[in-house]
Amino acid sequence: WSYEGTSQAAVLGSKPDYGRVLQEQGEVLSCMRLVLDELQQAATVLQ
Amino acid sequence: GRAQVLATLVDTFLEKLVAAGSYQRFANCYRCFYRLQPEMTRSIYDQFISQLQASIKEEIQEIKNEGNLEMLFHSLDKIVEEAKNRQEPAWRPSGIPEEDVRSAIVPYLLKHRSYLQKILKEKEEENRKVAQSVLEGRNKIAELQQLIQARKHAWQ
Amino acid sequence: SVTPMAYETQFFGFTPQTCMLRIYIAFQDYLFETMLVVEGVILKKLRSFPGCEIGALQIRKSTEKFLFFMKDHFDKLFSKMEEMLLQLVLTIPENVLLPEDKVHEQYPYTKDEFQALQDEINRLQQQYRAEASAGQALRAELEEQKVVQAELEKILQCFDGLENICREHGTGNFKESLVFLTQNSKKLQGVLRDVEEKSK
Repeated sequence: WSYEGTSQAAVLGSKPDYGRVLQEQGEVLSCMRLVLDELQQAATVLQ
Repeated sequence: GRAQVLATLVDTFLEKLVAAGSYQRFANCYRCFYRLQPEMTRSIYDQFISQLQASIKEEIQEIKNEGNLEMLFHSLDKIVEEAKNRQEPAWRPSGIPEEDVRSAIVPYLLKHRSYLQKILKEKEEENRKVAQSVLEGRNKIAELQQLIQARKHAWQ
Repeated sequence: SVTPMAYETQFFGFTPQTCMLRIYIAFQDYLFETMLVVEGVILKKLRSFPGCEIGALQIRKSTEKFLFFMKDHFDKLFSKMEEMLLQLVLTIPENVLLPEDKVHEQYPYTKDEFQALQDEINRLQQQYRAEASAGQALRAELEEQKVVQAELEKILQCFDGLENICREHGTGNFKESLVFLTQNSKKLQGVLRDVEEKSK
């Protein structure tokens, strides 16, 4: 559907890409995994 | 009214017809019988006239009943009375149905148009509210994303 | 008839001329029928006079003579009556508009105006459909947002979970505790070295 001309065309036209938003969270999680791996390694070394 | 005029015209028609077909004329045509039986001739003539008048009046009444003319005449009298202040000729069918049907459809189209305008306005208002919620939802998601980024940076 | 009297026909449901024809034929039939009855009665009366010289033919001639005369007047009178009826009774004056045609007075739309009205209605219908579909898209996005929001909150809960674990094990702030741990382990290393030296 083209929402051109509808009252909320601007809102509909600026819809975020929720797929990418969720993808980004994947990157957060893998980054966190990295951090936790490093922490674990550091803790092991410390131990 | 029209009903009265009709009755008067028929009565006048009958009167004149009877006046034309007078007893003299009748006796004159049936002279041989008239000489033989003048009283009889008179009575036959009278019956002829009353029968003719009765049949014609009966016919008119039947036509009025069949065509529902009393009611139609009455309503036409009223319509004419209502239009008495109007001088200029009124609209008449053009003889082109699709031309004439247009005006008959216009009130419905106008009603349809105002209905569409009404529901469109309602739908736009409804969508404005939903769009408001969507924008709030987007802001909420953006906040969550920022929160997550902040937490991630904190960990990093 | 030259004037079809279409408007009157619309109102009465029959053409005035048909109505007049119907009346004419009925009246004429009555005239003829009544004449035949008169002739029949006279003939019957004559039969009751034996030796009467008046024959049926003679009576018939009398009948025709009278009927011819009556018919002639009948036609003249009838056309006069018809003219009056068509003028005064079975007619709709020019300035009169029937109620069912009021719309033509109120909405004298030309073809272009009519087309413009129809176009506007089509446009409104299109617009309404687009608006309705936009509404669906917005509501679909709301549903999507719920899912995304739930996912993001789950991730935040992960963080909360992590931090709760740390707190439960006495490390409120990971970084500080790591520094603290590192310092302690350095101290511990120092102590360990001392102990080793002394034991040597």
